[in-house]
Amino acid sequence: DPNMKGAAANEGVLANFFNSLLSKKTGSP
Amino acid sequence: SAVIEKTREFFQICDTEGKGFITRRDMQRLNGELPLSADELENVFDTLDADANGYLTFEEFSSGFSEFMFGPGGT
Repeated sequence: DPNMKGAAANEGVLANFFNSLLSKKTGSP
Repeated sequence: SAVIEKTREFFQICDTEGKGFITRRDMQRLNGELPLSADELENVFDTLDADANGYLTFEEFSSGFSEFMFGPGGT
């Protein structure tokens, strides 16, 4: 189902986004 | 409260001008700062902007973040 695939892709991108914010914050002194 | 604090910090990273909302341009500006492509950042904005009005409010941002942290309908 393309919708399911799209939703899963969105979730992946959101996870990437928030994970990179988390590592950006913890990375700073 | 730690999650709310973290959410506020992330929101401020995106809303550098302190407008109280995030625009598509704000997301594009993160292209150099975060390891995501312009398309992925556009996708993040569209996914979080629940009412699709072009302005990502703190409420929309935090509901997306809590869903990321706790899963759908996470408390």
